[in-house]
Amino acid sequence: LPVPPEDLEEKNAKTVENYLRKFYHLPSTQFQSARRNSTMVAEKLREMQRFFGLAETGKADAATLEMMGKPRCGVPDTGD
Amino acid sequence: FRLTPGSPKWTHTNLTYRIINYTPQLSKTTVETAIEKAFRVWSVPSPLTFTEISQGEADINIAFVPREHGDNSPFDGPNGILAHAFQPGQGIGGDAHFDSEETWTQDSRNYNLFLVAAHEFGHSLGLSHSSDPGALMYPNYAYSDPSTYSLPQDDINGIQTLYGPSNSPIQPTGPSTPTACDPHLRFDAVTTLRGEIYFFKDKYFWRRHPQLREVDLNFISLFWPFLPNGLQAAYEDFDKDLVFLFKGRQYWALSGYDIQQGYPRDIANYGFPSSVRAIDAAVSYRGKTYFFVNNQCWRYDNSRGTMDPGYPRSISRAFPGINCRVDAVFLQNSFLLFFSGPQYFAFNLVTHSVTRAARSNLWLNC
Repeated sequence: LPVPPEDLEEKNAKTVENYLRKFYHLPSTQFQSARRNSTMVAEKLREMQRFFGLAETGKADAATLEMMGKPRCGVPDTGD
Repeated sequence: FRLTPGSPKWTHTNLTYRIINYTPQLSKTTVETAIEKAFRVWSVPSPLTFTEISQGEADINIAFVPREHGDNSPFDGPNGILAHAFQPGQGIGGDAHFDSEETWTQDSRNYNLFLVAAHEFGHSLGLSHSSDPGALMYPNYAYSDPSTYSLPQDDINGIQTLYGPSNSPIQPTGPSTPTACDPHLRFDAVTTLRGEIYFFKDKYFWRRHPQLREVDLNFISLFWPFLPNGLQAAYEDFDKDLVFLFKGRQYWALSGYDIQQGYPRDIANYGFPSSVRAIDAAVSYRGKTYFFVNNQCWRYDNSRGTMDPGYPRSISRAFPGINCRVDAVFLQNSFLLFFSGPQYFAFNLVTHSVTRAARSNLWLNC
């Protein structure tokens, strides 16, 4: 059965947050408003897209999700 | 390249390393050889030396560990995160950890231990990730044949910024990643493949999607780890749904991403004399395949399996207006697109004339 879109959306959102937290120092979101969090995620997404030479949409588009799925090193791409 | 913020580096250059444990998937000797080779990648272009110790505290400790392993950076099981390493410093500084749940190999199967180790040791020495997709310090895993591996120039620049040049009289240099919008860019080979267009250069290819017009850069080894770098010619046989790739006198046949059995073969199979050492370009059109060698063109009949009589002919006679050596050529609609250096020429097969000349990298959206 095709994955219902809302589940896929949820799955992608988790993938994105997980990746940005590990490699782009996205702060944890438990004490932040949803609005502030989405702004922060968009900003970190653009940072990741810039690093990988992707279109800086700030959105989890197909090319960005594909890049996030590639096997890689565990060291963050920014900061120490 | 990027240095780790604060540019941490080792204050001594004679570094020690210790392999704390091993992966059961490779023999101890294989692991030791891969690790030693990975350190040599960095010692060649710099004054650094690496000595293995089996007791005591080494500068760089190497271990295969799973999941949560006490450094607040847990691994995640097979694939995903493969390994990590810490910047130069005391204690955990410099140490490299490999996810023990990965499949570690010494060949093109995921994941080659030598390549991942060479990357992690870059971190152990003070380098961060590079955004150059061809650099060793690029975050994503990309296979390259270890037997011919050469540290890219981007990484050489990084390590020499930290530790200075090597002590040897001749400074090593490495390959640079081609940039799509380099005005001097020339292609090694171009072919269509099931509607997409592949532009080959060194160990890379750009893939152009017909509708999206998007172009992405990949390693040849990403799709075809068995192919050599520096391909010289390529064409698609639409009737057989095969792509043929050439280097020197050898050629390979691909069905999509899979290599056909029994390749590589010798171009003598097409009827080329031994005097022909390599092919510059090739394209197949209406049951005939045209091969371009220096200033000559050969024509091969795909169904008879032999060269047509009256060939080779001079290129400028067979294709008026193409008065240059051909690097690459492909077919699009009723045009042959000939690439020579930084230029391409559109040859109209109906009017049998060149109808356009422009910059080659227009095809890469430059």
